[in-house]
Amino acid sequence: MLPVIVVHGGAGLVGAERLEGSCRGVQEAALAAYRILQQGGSALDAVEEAVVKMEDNPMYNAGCGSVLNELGEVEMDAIIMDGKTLASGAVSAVRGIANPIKLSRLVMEKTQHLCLTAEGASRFAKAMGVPEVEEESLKTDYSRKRWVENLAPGSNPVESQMYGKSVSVSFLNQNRGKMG
Amino acid sequence: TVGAVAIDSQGNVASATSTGGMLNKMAGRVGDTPCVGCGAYADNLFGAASPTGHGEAIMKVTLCRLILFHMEQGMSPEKAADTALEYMKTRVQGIGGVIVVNSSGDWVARFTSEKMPWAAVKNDQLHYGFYKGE
Repeated sequence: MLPVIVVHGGAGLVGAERLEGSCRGVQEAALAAYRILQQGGSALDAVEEAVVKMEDNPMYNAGCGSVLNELGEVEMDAIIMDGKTLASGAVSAVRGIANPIKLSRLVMEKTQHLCLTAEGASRFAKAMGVPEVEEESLKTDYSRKRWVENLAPGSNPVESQMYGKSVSVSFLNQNRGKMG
Repeated sequence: TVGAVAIDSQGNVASATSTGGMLNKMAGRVGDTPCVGCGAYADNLFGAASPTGHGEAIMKVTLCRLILFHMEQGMSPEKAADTALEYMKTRVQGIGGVIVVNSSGDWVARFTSEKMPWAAVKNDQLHYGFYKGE
């Protein structure tokens, strides 16, 4: 079987100034993961590596660079799934770690559960020796700027870029800021 | 949101997805990402998928499991992805994208948003794109 890796960097808003960086980031992630597959590594290791690369890249809404919630905080979700066994692990609303995808894999491999959330996920991370990071280190100037711009209802002037010109105003209003 | 799907030399597939969620979401909001069949799905019999987009819409149609269901019924990854994304768009007005690989190593990156950065490597060849049709 010829190994294959495919990655995406999200279907949300990407401004022109971030176009080159986001395109470069997915290529770097794909190539890093492909090297694992070339060396006989597993698909599971490859997808984890690809996602770690993008979590560490502030261009993307995951890990460092995550969008902020209404309180200006970072809450992250992640999942990993193994097609051989249908095993899966996930975390939700997790804080203060750099790579939620690694914690998801630990949930899959070290617990009887499929998903750990919030404080429970943090407790598990600590028990597994996953290093804590300062929440501020996950925030970027870009994520803070977008948070401020979107505090006021109807204050996002660039949303139409996200949906395209053919979408109605009512559709935009219904779906304002709902791209994860 | 970021995601990856892969098939290795043993024919095993896997999927992974990670996100900060939705801009200015309510504290405590959990989207599609950590939900099996929504934020990811992988089954060696059919393939693997990872999505991005409107989380609540992706959950309503269990997007990744829907794509694998279509592939189980004989659709190609491209047809399965397009059919599921169109269903999500018309049925629950959800916009998004997916990457898919099947158990034969055929892959696709499809989206109903204007843009989605993606990249793929197969047979030592790098493919990438950003806009529809690339």
